[in-house]
Amino acid sequence: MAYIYAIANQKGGVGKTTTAVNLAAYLSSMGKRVLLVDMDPQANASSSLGINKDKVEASSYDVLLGNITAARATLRNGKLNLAIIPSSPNLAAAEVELVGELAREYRLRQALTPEADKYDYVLMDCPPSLGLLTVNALTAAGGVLIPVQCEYLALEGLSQLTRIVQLVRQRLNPQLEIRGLILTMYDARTALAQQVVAEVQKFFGARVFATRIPRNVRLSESPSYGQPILTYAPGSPGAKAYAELTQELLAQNERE
Amino acid sequence: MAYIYAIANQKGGVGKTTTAVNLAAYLSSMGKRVLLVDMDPQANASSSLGINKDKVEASSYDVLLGNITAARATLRNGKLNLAIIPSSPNLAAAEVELVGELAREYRLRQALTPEADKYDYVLMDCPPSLGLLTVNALTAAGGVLIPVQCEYLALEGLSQLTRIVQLVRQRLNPQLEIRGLILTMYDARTALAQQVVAEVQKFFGARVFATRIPRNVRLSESPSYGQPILTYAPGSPGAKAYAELTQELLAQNERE
Ligand SMILES: Nc1ncnc2c1ncn2[C@@H]1O[C@H](COP(=O)(O)OP(=O)(O)OP(=O)(O)O)[C@@H](O)[C@H]1O
Ligand SMILES: Nc1ncnc2c1ncn2[C@@H]1O[C@H](COP(=O)(O)OP(=O)(O)OP(=O)(O)O)[C@@H](O)[C@H]1O
Ligand SMILES: [Mg+2]
Ligand SMILES: [Mg+2]
Repeated sequence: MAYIYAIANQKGGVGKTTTAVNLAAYLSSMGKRVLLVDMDPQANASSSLGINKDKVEASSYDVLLGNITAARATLRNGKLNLAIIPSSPNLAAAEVELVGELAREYRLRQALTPEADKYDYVLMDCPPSLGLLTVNALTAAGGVLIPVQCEYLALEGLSQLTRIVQLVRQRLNPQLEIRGLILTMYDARTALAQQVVAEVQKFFGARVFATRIPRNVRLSESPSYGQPILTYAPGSPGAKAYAELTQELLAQNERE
Repeated sequence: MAYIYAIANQKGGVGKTTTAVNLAAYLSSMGKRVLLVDMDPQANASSSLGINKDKVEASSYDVLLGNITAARATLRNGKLNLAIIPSSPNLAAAEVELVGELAREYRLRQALTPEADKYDYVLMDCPPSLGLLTVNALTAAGGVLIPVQCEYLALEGLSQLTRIVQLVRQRLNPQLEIRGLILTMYDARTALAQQVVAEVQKFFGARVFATRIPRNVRLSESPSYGQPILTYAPGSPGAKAYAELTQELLAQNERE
């Protein structure tokens, strides 16, 4: 059975997409079978891997609306040995289109269930909101990975996010847990970053991954080349950190 | 009549809140009567000015639902001479609650119309999405200010944003225009920032404000003290840039 993770945080720009894309690429390079699902209408995860969001034939929107199976919406990136369900801009309309539907929160979970035994890891990149798209991902997931930018405003939203995770666990998906918090854009030189790290560790303790992702311009350049950091700048601090994070996750999962 | 601006961009973490709060503070310090409206359920603009989002009695949620007038939801920050309609977490539910309502896009516009002659400037901080909250702000606004982070992924969403602005202008608010794009987190040392700036100027030309906001850690520290940069670190590069941006906006408006 696959590990199914939602990568979520309603705070914008904290590194959700960067984490989803690079974790997926490293997991695959370490021999795991990986599916990346782009659940953000911005389609940043899709374009970070060179997919043109305006030209995809089928997307996570079609899967959510039940127009197509997850298998038929899946693209393969041969070079990275990665499967991807891309997003498209019409995904923004899904929330309103599904308002009246029964069990609208279970759509993604139902679509991914037949796929789960084909993969070792399924990663879902979420938009910066706690609406129906993120709730679908949380309902489909076994765990949620929470990127936390080392900034004050990013701290503010964590209690709201943990409340939603609890609600989803109580009402929709009893197996959902917080798999871990990932500290991103960490700049050891600033006092602010140290303070944020201390706060996050105080509240979440061992659930905070030891690996911190440093601020590294190579990470923000790589999407413009349609590549993960693994192929764009494998020797960079950003690449090393995501490789380390992947190993930390694998070691924890294998220990269980 | 007030200048009414929505500060919007569905890409997360590009500096919407930082721009809304600091532009409001500088406009007020230059003698303008200013109202700041927090339309983001994260309530970052509210907390950046020291307001506790879980303790507010009335918020933009109540105004949108029609439970209270905008005037009664307005708080005053005496030190900054600023009026603020705070947000609260229940704002996240407004979109679904208003789905069946007639003219649900005009709620904010209707609520702010009686207030417009009390202020010179009304600024609305939007969440990172193009849903009903942002559409309400675009329908209430005379212009939209678009913060653009100098990063590749931030470029991707601009065409989607301009499409929505056109749609709102055609169907809901014929006076809406793109008032200007603000380049944020600009780091002159990186080639990526230069490329992004060149792209933005190619597409938007004179609508790009000349003032660029540099990346400056003081800007990300000031919210943790509940203060705008104007009072927290008035001599910092971030403060100088927002003062300059405010003067550029005022000079353009006065020339009209
Ligand atoms: N560690 C890092 N160092 C430098 N830049 C980074 C890092 N992580 C992400 N970035 C850049 O910061 C910006 C925000 O990151 P990203 O888009 O991954 O965040 P997000 O949470 O997915 O945003 P959104 O809320 O819009 O979905 C992007 O331009 C990205 O390239
Ligand atoms: N010029 C800057 N230099 C350094 N840090 C900045 C700058 N502008 C904003 N920040 C910081 O970057 C983060 C993102 O900025 P901000 O929260 O204003 O963006 P936003 O677009 O409002 O995000 P969201 O999409 O979540 O609403 C915040 O932690 C903020 O303090
Ligand atoms: Mg993203
Ligand atoms: Mg904001």
